[in-house]
Amino acid sequence: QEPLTSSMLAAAPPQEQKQLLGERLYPLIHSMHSALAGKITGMLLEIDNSELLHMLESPESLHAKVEEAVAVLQAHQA
Amino acid sequence: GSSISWPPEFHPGVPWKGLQNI
Repeated sequence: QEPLTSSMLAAAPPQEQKQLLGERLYPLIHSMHSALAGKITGMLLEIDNSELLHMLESPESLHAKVEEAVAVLQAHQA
Repeated sequence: GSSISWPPEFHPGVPWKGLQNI
């Protein structure tokens, strides 16, 4: 699967841009938190597309954001 | 049942509707 680029994203309608990002993010997030992957991906899709693209290229950034999202989710569900 | 609906959940292969109401 070729990497998602900003030009590929820009060619898609806004709603589809989030879909494209979600499809790339979900497997990565699922490998970290399988049970919460859908909700974590949903939360992260609220972030700017440019930052989401950066996270796809930077495992460290993604990991940090996923941990943040998990903490928020757990606080929300408590 | 649970009334917690946030956050919207992403499912691979399913069109994302989480931000439709913006």
